[in-house]
Amino acid sequence: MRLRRIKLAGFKSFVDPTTLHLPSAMVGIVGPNGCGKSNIIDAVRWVMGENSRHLRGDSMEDVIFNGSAGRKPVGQASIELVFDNSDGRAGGQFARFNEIAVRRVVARDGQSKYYLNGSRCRRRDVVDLFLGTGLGPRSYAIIEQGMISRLVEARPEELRVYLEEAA
Amino acid sequence: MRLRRIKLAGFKSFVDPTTLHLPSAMVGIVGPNGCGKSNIIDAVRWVMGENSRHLRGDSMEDVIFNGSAGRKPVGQASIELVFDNSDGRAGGQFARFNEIAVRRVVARDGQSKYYLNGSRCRRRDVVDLFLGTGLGPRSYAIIEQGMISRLVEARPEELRVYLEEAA
Amino acid sequence: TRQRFRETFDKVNERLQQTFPRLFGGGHAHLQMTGDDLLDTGVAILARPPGKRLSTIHLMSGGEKALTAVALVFAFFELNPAPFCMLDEVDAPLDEANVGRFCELVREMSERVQFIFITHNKTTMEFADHLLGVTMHEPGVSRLVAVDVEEAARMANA
Amino acid sequence: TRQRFRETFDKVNERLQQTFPRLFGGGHAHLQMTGDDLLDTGVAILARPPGKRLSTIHLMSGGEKALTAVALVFAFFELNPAPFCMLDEVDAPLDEANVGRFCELVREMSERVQFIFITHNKTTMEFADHLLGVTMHEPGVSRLVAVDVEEAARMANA
Ligand SMILES: Nc1ncnc2c1ncn2[C@@H]1O[C@H](COP(=O)(O)OP(=O)(O)OP(=O)(O)O)[C@@H](O)[C@H]1O
Ligand SMILES: Nc1ncnc2c1ncn2[C@@H]1O[C@H](COP(=O)(O)OP(=O)(O)OP(=O)(O)O)[C@@H](O)[C@H]1O
Ligand SMILES: [Mg+2]
Ligand SMILES: [Mg+2]
Repeated sequence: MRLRRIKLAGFKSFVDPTTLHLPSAMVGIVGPNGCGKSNIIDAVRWVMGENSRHLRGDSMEDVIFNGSAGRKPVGQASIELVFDNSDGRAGGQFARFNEIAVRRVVARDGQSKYYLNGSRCRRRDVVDLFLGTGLGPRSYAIIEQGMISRLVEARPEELRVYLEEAA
Repeated sequence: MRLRRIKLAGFKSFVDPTTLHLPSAMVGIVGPNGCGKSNIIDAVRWVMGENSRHLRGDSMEDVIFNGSAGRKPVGQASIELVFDNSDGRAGGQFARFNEIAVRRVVARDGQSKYYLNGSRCRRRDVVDLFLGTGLGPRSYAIIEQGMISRLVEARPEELRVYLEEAA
Repeated sequence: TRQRFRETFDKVNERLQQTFPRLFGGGHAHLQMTGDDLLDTGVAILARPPGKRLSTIHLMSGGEKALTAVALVFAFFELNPAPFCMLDEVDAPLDEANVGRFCELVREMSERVQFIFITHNKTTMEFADHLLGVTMHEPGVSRLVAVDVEEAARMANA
Repeated sequence: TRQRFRETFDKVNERLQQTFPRLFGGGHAHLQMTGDDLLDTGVAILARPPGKRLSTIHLMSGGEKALTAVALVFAFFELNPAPFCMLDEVDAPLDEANVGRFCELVREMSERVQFIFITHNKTTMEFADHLLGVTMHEPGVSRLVAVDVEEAARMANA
């Protein structure tokens, strides 16, 4: 279940519609401090169901582009992940598709909408899709900036929790 | 009160007597991971009175070289700082000296001995020497590895404490 | 449940004992329970870089701690191996030799896992098959740009 | 005492408003009390990098957070300016442009403060007047070696 493309629009600093192509198994993302690299990681976790509390924000709205010196805020954020499912690893009713597009949209009212291959679905359908694939917002498939320090500084009781969460 | 030399012996990974010369106002310390660079910072904080609890250790003994694949542990650790005091900033009775050597020695029994210009003194004489100079084990003159992250992650109540400590 | 914790602990421990020597070019690390009851015991990491003595992770250098944590992350990952893995600047405190071994292990794992890694490190950039550049030419607005490794390396944390 | 806290807060705040724009090449940062009582209020950092919106430090990027903390450290330092300052790898998460401004500020401060800095960064190494090399050729045993900047830069985090 390779990740082929990530499409962002209105999400944090990616106000303009942007498509990232991931054509191989070793893709590096580079750029200066604050240019938006970690926001891409946030986007992937968010569309898999993560709450903005864990994405450096306080409320659902914090993921919507909230303006800059030269631009006004926008009204919604959208992230779409396009997976190559030719290995058949995806779960749920979409398991038979060769390509699976997962999309999450949120508007200023805080309501999230989820879509699978263009059709509206529930959040739990997206969660089911990722079940058994090792993916999900809290899995160790996504190591955000600061995670390594947290592991290093963890007291034994905290490390135990990390161990349990990995299972 | 420039720092001219740091002499280490038996301190953490600096088992052999070693003298660092600091000949200018912009001195860089480089080397691979784990080679001993941060141990030098620990040494300076330790001789100014820091406790090993704050130097990544649990007990006083943790600063004494405790052996490696090819060497046995040793019985004591010694750090000496040599200051150029031609600007007269040092406090206490040694203020009139042009050069001031501050030395701390600890043995396996955990007893620390302090020396100023070769003469045995009390820990509080060393503390008095640094009073009013902005130096001391907990001052912001020494920013150890991880301090920046701690400041970044500090909650408002914790940041308040850092502010108070700086005063 | 006690059973489940024991199984998870053992699997991660076993895998950590493989990843650590790969990243450090030798040495050993393992997990240790700090208490007696499987239901609430803490877990500590003990590690011995090549040629050094065994100690808890807290006594290691900044780079050694980070590399040990990466070894643990890969052990966690293998419990539920996902088809891709995203790493955000995990190589930041590593020196060149350690970055090299980190990249070698990632390359080996990339035969079955797709890696997407954010980095400021020139060596890591050179290991990528493709580089995506992100810029903020207009302040506050991110956009993608084509990058080649030489140009990115010049801008890198170096 | 309330008086003392107020004075310390104001002095650090004033200095932070000078150091932040030097390190970021513009923009603004300040401290804000989170409560009403000077005796127990918390303190928060608000910052606005050039061209971006004001936010708490927690919403910034990894490198922006670190650079803001460095600005605060220098403001703390100025409360009780010592004759020397030791910095352990504070430049680790910074990109080249930010490292450059960091080094420029350190160089300016070095007219009255002696700086001793540990770094893996090539740009920072080139700013030093002298470099001390530390190695562990024999495992577990540190020793000093002579270094020149080119050789150190080759071994650097790059
Ligand atoms: N809702 C939002 N609207 C607009 N901009 C936002 C929003 N949320 C975050 N940002 C901006 O995104 C930037 C952070 O981006 P990000 O954390 O991805 O940087 P980065 O490339 O990872 O940098 P570093 O190398 O320092 O880690 C911040 O400057 C912040 O202003
Ligand atoms: N009491 C001791 N006896 C012997 N060796 C010790 C002692 N205490 C610490 N060490 C060794 O010192 C090393 C750590 O050194 P240090 O933290 O100075 O590394 P560093 O050069 O700062 O590395 P990095 O670049 O990763 O931060 C560890 O490998 C540890 O084994
Ligand atoms: Mg980042
Ligand atoms: Mg260190």
